[in-house]
Amino acid sequence: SHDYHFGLEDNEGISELFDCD
Amino acid sequence: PPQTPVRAAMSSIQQLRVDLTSSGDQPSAVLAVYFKNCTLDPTGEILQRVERLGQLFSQMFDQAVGLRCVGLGKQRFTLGVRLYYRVMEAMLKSEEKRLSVQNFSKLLNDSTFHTSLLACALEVVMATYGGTSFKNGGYSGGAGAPAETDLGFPWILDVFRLAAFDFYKVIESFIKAEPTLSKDNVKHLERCEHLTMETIAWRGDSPLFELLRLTHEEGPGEQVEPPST
Repeated sequence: SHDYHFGLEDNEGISELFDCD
Repeated sequence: PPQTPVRAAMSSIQQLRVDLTSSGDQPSAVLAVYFKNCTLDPTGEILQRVERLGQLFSQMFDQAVGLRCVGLGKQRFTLGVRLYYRVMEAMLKSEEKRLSVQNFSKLLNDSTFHTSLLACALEVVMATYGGTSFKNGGYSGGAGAPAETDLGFPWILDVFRLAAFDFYKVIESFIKAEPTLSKDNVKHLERCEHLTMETIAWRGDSPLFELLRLTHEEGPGEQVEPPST
């Protein structure tokens, strides 16, 4: 219902962003 | 009746309260299992951090809005904590599915992650109460104004001494994990992203420059330009 642009790929998430993969 | 800014804000606040009715002020049973599955159980640290940041937030909030609103900061913080635990649980479920792991010890023991997530939850609560109009280069205004004109983004970053760069990292996952977020709140977080990307992350004291320098040292590349450039 909103037009936010999601930029993370399937292999990216909060774990990778905080360097915890 | 005709929609007015105040009526719209009251409706959004009511909706937020309804959405958070089922969420507790403490970690849920599901979250408790995630915490127990960690190599190093983060439960104590998480509860202590929430307590410490709660005192800080309430103190700064009450100081900013003045004596006539004492106690309001604590109420907002309580809503923020509910949203924080709720989004954390949804994020972990999603990560478990994506990565096929149940031990999130490193993430759940990362203070910056928790502070950023809690700040994002509070920003949603504050935006719901305070409206989402621009003022003086930041956000403020709306039904909660004028008393709350100084509490718009990036106020929360200063309160928690949080780098905009770290706050930015939780936004997309937060929106993904909380499908009940209103369109206005999604738009607000998107504007926080833009403001961070365009100005806040590039201020002279931003940790981004040190990170860029380290990245360049690891491999061949050009020199990082100074903040002034």
